[in-house]
Amino acid sequence: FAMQKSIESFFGQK
Amino acid sequence: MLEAKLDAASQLKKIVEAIRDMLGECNIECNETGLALQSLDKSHIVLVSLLLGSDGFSEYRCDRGVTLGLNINSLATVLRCANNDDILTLRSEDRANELILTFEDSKADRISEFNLRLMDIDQEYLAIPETEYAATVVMSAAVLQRTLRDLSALSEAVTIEIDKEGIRFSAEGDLGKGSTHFKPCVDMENAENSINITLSEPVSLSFNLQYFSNITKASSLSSTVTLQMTAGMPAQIEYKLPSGHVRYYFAPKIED
Repeated sequence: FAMQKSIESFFGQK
Repeated sequence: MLEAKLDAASQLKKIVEAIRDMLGECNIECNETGLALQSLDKSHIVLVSLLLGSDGFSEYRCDRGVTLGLNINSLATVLRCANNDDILTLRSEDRANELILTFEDSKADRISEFNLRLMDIDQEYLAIPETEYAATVVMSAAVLQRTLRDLSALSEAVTIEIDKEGIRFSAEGDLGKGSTHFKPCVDMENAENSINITLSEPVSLSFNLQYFSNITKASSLSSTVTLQMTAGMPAQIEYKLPSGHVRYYFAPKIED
């Protein structure tokens, strides 16, 4: 079952 | 002080129309290189990065950085008051709390002026990592939009597989499953229908089709779209503009 990830889980905060 | 002029308001109208459904309040950063917008969509699944280079404007001046904090839907509403072929001017003083938009018809006997109230928006900025993408596909924007729309009838998710044979879009749902496969090809008549694939290794990712349909609204901006994917990372989907781009970083659905 594929879980939708958020962008923040890939890109860090500046 | 920002002063930027476009010969046709349609250039900005269609960009704002393409992204307005995904975004809400955002900052447009203006400096001498042009206008830049980076904002997460409401679901935090897509990061939109817009760049309008200064050379895309017939006149452009921005001697000190100006941040235009606004609601993209308010900007879209004001832009609806401009005719496509009106000359559009954006003006904002330093640390001003309003953006002045003027629309002039080419015979210059009608001029409209709108003042859009600006807001202080404290926005989180994400660092977009430099990514070596395993696969890059350049294809017709309209064909991508149509392919994804067809598959959204079957499921809320699409799996995109890219290998040396080509690119396959597939979806499976209650009523069944379907897939469309494109081989790399060069169309001499109209190059935009070519499918160009650069591959360092095969990659397969799944995405939500509802958000994808919001992204492909940008198909009106460019005849081709560049899709870049690599395992376990957001896809980069880019629509080139005459002097800039609209880029979407799209978080995949990861098998747990």
